[in-house]
Amino acid sequence: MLEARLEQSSVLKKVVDAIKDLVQDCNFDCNDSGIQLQAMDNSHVALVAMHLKTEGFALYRCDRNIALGINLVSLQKVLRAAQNEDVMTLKAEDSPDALSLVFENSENDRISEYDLKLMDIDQEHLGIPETEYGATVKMPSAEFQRICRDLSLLSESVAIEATKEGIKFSCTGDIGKGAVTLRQNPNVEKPELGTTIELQEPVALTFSLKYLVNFCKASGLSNTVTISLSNEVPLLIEYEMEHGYVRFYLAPKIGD
Amino acid sequence: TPLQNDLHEFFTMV
Repeated sequence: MLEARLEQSSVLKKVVDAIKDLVQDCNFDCNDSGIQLQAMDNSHVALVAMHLKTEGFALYRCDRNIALGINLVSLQKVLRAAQNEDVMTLKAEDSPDALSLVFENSENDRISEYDLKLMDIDQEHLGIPETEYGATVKMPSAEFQRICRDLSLLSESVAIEATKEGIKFSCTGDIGKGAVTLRQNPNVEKPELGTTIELQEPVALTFSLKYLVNFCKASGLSNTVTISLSNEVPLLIEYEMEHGYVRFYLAPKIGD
Repeated sequence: TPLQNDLHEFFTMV
């Protein structure tokens, strides 16, 4: 059986908020390394991979591998009943047809108990090769979100170019064009506010802004985001948490 | 508008 306790409900609430517009039904795979999820969007353009590691749980017990087939919209309805600071306990049997969720406030005088019906989800699993990326950019997640939102008002696509000059996001649309260039600017006192660029080789790729804006819903998970790029392979966007991560992969667009 | 790739072109099913 599974028994997993999070000190703060906000961790799972934020993860679900971050991915629910990308995927609808997915398996939460529970095993002795924690809770993992991998799912593609319907159009097979984007993939989300999530891992909540056992170290992030106040209590974690999972005797055998359990797949929890969850509709994320339904899960979000139940999670709405949890306050951010509530302790959350997830419980499931070995072949469960429901997931039990218990939310307890810090004063320990309120216990909320919910059951969420599970579903059988036959999900394909993709092997993601280890990749040496041509360019890796670490920057404030709020700034990346702002750039994606601003450019999405002008165009459907963004060209991302990483050179030794910096990383340039540019787009062209019906009303005009826009570009934002970031130069390497490490912040010694507050590293989460700096921008670092590791460049092995120049990279130039084009991506759908609709998806990037969607990924930015994970900004609440981390102050920083890591963007990894190589020519002609999917982009990797990673939001690292204290004990886990949410990663998004996005297939590039191909020539006009 | 450029055409969109599919992730299956890059990642294999396991």
